[in-house]
Amino acid sequence: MLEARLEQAELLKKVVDAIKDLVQDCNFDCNDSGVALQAMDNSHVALVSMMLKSEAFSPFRCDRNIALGINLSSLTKVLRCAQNNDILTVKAEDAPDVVNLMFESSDSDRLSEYDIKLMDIDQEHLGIPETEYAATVTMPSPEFQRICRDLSALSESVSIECTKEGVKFACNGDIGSGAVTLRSHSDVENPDQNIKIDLTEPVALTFSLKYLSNFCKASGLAKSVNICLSNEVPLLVEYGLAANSYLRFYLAPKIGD
Amino acid sequence: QKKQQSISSFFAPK
Repeated sequence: MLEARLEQAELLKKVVDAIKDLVQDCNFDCNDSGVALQAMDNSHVALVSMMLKSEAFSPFRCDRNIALGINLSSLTKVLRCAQNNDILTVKAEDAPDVVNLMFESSDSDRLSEYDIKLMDIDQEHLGIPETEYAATVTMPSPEFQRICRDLSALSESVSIECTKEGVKFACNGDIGSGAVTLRSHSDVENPDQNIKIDLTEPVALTFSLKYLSNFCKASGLAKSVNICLSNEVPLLVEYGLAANSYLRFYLAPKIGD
Repeated sequence: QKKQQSISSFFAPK
């Protein structure tokens, strides 16, 4: 059986909020290392990969592999019943029909319990190769969100160009064009504002702003975001979570003339 | 016009 207790329901609320517009039905794959999720969006352009390691829970118990097929809009309805600071316990039997979510108020005696009916989801898993990216940009997540939002007003696509000079987000649309260039920046007083660019070779790729803006719904989960690029491969946008856990988004590039 | 690629053309099924 599965029993996983999170100190704060907020983490799962935010994760589900960040991905529910991209993927609808998905399997939460539970085993002794934690809870993982991998799902493509309907148009097979983007891929969500989440890992909540067992260390993120206390306690965590999962005796065998269990796939919990859950409709994310149903899960959202139930998670709305939890306060951010509630303790959240997820429970399921070994061959479950339902998943049980329990919310306990940390400072009162309230205890809420909900069951969500599970779905049989036949989902193919994609192998994501280990990649040494040519460029990794680490920047404040609100800054990345703002750039995507601003450029979305002008165009459907953004070109991201990394050179030793910095990273340039540029777009071209009907009303005109725009570009935001960032350079490496280190602020000792305010490390959350740091911008780090690790570059082994220059990269230039074009991506859909609609998807990038969608990924930015995860901005509340982490103060900084890693944007990893290599020519001709999907972009990785990674939000690091506590206990080595993560929420990653992969986006296929736009290629050709 | 650049063409949107599919994620499954980069990552193969396991």
